[in-house]
Amino acid sequence: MFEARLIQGSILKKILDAIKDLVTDASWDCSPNGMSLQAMDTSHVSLVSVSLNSDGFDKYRCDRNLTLGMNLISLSKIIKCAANDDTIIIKAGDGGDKITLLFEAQNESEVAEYEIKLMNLDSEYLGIPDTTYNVTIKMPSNKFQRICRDLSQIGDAVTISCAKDGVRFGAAGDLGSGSIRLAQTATSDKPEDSVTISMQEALCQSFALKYLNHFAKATPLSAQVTLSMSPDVPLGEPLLFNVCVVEYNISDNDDENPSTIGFIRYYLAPKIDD
Amino acid sequence: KCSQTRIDSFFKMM
Repeated sequence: MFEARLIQGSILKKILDAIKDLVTDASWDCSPNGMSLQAMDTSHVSLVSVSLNSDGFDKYRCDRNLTLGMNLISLSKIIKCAANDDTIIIKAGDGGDKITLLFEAQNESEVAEYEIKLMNLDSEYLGIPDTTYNVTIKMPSNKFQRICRDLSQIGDAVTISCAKDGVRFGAAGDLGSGSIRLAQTATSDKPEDSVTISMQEALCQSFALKYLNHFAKATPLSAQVTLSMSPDVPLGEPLLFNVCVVEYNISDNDDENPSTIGFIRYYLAPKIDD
Repeated sequence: KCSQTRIDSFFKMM
C-alpha cells in the first residue's frame, strides 16, 4: 500500500512542468524515505534526478518499496486537471498496474479522482558519485532563465567563465555575440536576489543552451538555482566529475517556516571543441 | 565545431 498526500499540489504541477519536455517515460521509486525519479533524456545527453522527502508530505505511507513506471506526458495531462490550491493524493496498491490520483478542493466539497496506467519500464539507472565541485554559483533562478533564453537568440552554446568576483555568460553566433556579467553581491536583505560564488580555481566551459533552457523550466520551484562545475580534466584522464549540475531546491511555500522538501538536479556534460 | 558528450559516459550503470 502506498499513499502520499501533498496539501500544496501545485508543487507536483511545477515538478512535472520541469521534466516532461525532457523525459517522456520514467519511473518513480517510492520508499519509506520518499519518492524519487531518475531519467535521461532520449538522446542520453542529460540526466534529471528528482527527490521528494517523505516528511515533505502531509501524509506518507509506503509499506514496501515500489517502482511506478509511467508516461510523464500522461501524468502531466492529468495533474493539470488539479487546481493550483488543490491537495493531491497519490495512491497505489501492491502489485497494481495503475495509480489513483485524488484532487481535493480546499473547501473539501469536491474530490476529483483519476487513474493512470502504469508501464513496465526497462530503465537504466546510473550511479551518480557524491562529489564536491570546484566551482559553485548560486544565483536568482529567474535571472538564469532569462540569460539562457536571451543567449539562445545569439548562439547554440553558452560559455560560462567564472572568477572570484563574478561570472560571465557569453554566446557567439552568425549574427554577432553577447554576454552578461554578474558580480557577486554583498550580503543583502533579500537572499533570493543574491549572487554567491564559491570556487577553488577559475573556470571556463561551454554548455548547450538547448538543455539549459529545458532545465530552466524548474524556475517556478525555487527563487535560487545552484550551478556546480569543475574545470576540464585533461584528455585521457577519467572525465568522471566533469559535468555541470543545475540544482533547484523544492520548498514548501509555508511563509512563516519554509523548509526544503526535496530537489531537482540536472546533469549535463560540457561541449568540447572537436 | 563543438561536440556534446553523452551523460551516461560519465556515470556508472548500476
